[in-house]
Amino acid sequence: YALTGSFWKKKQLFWRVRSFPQGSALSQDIVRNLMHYALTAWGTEVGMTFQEAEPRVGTEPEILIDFARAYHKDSYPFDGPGGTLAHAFFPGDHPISGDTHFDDEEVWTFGESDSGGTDLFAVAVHEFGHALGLAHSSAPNSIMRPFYQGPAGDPSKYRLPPDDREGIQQLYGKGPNSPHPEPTRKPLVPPPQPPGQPPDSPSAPVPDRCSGNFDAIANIRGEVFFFKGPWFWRLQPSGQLVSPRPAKLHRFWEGLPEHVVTVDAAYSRPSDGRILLFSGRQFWVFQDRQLEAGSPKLLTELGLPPGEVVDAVFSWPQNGKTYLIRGEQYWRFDEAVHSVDPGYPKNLNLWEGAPSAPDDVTIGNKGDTYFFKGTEYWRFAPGSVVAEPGSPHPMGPDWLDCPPSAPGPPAPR
Amino acid sequence: RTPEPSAQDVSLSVDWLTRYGYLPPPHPAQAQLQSPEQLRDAIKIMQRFAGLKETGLMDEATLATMKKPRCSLPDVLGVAGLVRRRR
Repeated sequence: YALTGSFWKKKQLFWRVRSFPQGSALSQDIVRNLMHYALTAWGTEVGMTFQEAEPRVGTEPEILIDFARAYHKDSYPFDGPGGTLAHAFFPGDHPISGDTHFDDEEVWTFGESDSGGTDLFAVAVHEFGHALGLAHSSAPNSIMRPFYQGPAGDPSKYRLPPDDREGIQQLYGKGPNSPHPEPTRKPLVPPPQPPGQPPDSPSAPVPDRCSGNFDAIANIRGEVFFFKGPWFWRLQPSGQLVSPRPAKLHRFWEGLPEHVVTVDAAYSRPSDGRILLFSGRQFWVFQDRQLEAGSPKLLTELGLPPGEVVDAVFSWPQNGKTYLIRGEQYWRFDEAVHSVDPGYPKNLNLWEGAPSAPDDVTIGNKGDTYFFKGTEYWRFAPGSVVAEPGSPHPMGPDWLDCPPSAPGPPAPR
Repeated sequence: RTPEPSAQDVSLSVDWLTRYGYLPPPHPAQAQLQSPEQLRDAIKIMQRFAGLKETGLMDEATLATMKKPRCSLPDVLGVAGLVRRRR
């Protein structure tokens, strides 16, 4: 899932259908019922309630729903049947925040197969995800995938896919275990709570990314992961953070033992795309997000002396070798023969200008080598072992969407 | 060999990639040509997002996915997202 960075600060929201589909087989009551169930699907997971507002009474509801055609006074004109189906506005203080628009030129259906039209309930659940603060997800089963995926089934029994549940609970916390509030329409089947998961709350303290001092940083398939304690942030190739709020280590890296709460170093192995997370004297090997059998392995298996740990690991594209750094020394590991090259460890001063004991080292998407330490980074042009003039640079503004004057401890030299 | 996409397909695809946040919006005061590398990277990200094979090419599956009914909001909330928030 991906968060937009905005969410509602209250747990009860009001909604109203301001305009209904023209010439649709769906009655106004059915449309209102479907909206109710689509909102409830989200509310159930986080303990939020959604109340239908009476027209022209009191203040405007947060979520105003319209069925509109073509240009309708926002920047997302509809395009007739097919193409774009609907959109919604993220939470915020602007009057349009939370509003949800459906293309009135679609054939909206309920309880039919795909061929009859577009399932209004499925699209409504997706759009209300935006209205509550979620962005599009690439997870295969997520309702927040941008493409229409067909009918979502019985609205009164619908339950969000796990990816979407986790996303909304990151924003609003998990709903109370008490029975579901009295339904205002047809009875709902309260979904069972997933067992064995600790309660999460959006107010739970999370580390500050702008203070730097990451445990590990790795470029994994074009995205840069910043690890700090049991959390990590992801920076997309576009330079955009997936979310300013960090994700939980153990929810993403499936199979990583709970007792591993710090990742010392991480890198993506170019030879087979596996991702290696180092912690203490061990490392864990992942294929995508899943832990591979045989993990953990000992650093001694890579040829490091017994008891040794690493500060940083990276694979240098110029020679395909893997560099394991500890303090002011480094070992060069040959993936092809699966052993450390003779003559190592050597002094890190090969990398002219680089800090000793870096937090981590990673390769950028254009082949540059980046050393990170504290709140600063050193850039080495592709193939170069001399830090570029002006290094180190402050990390926060360049990598993590932090203000230039972000407070933080100076990098240890 | 994958057949070359038509000029119209390329044009529509660039428009699609821009609209959904994979490519930066054109500068209002200048014509903008996308470099082949930038276009290939954008296609790859789109393919990853859509669960397609990452070829970086406007292949048949990619073009078909671009024609699927979908939500109007961008997938990559970069500049497009900021524009939307400003309004």
